[in-house]
Amino acid sequence: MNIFRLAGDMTHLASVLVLLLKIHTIKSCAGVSLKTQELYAIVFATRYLDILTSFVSIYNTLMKLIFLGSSFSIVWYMKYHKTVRRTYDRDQDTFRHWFLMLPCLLLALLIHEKFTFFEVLWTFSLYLEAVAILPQLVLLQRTRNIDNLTGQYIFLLGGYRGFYILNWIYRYFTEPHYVHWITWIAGLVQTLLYADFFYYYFLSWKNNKKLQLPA
Amino acid sequence: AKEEESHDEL
Repeated sequence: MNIFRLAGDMTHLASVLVLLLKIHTIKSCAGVSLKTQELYAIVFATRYLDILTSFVSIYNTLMKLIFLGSSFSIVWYMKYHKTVRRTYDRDQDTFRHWFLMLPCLLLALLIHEKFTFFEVLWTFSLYLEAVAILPQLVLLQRTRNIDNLTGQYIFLLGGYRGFYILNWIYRYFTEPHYVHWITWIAGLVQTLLYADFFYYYFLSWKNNKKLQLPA
Repeated sequence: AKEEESHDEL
């Protein structure tokens, strides 16, 4: 565990907590894409299938449980909670997430490190995570009206990706045989998707103004 | 060891 990996995990954890705080305390999920949240639930479910069979550390297992639990509870809140679900921007959140899942599954079947059930699903989760933010970014673009918590949520998620890239660079130079092209390319693609959002986030921060995306 | 390495991240 290096400082970049820890910082990445902590920003990831913070992003989830910010979103749960918004949903649980304010009882609102306005501006949050259910499509993206469903994709994350699928990402964690397929990636952490090994939770019972492979043990790395208590830290890893605990974090896996937190990410699984939080992603499914966010989906549950948005779909079934009687107050929260009424604040969901159903009509704007129309991204077809099947269009993301199918190509990711095909790609995982074609490009993977090992052709086993767990490994292909694990690779699928990497590809899907890379693009899972797209429905959220489209929803932001459409509603344009972004409250602080939603902005912070996406900012923290992007931060998590950035720290993971630093972690990979660090591990590449400090650990022999640490080469994972699939993870790196998927992670890089994912981080690049945030670039545009980050640009406008920093502009609004610099000018001390509310975050607004151009039409 | 390689397999473990690739799955020790979250």
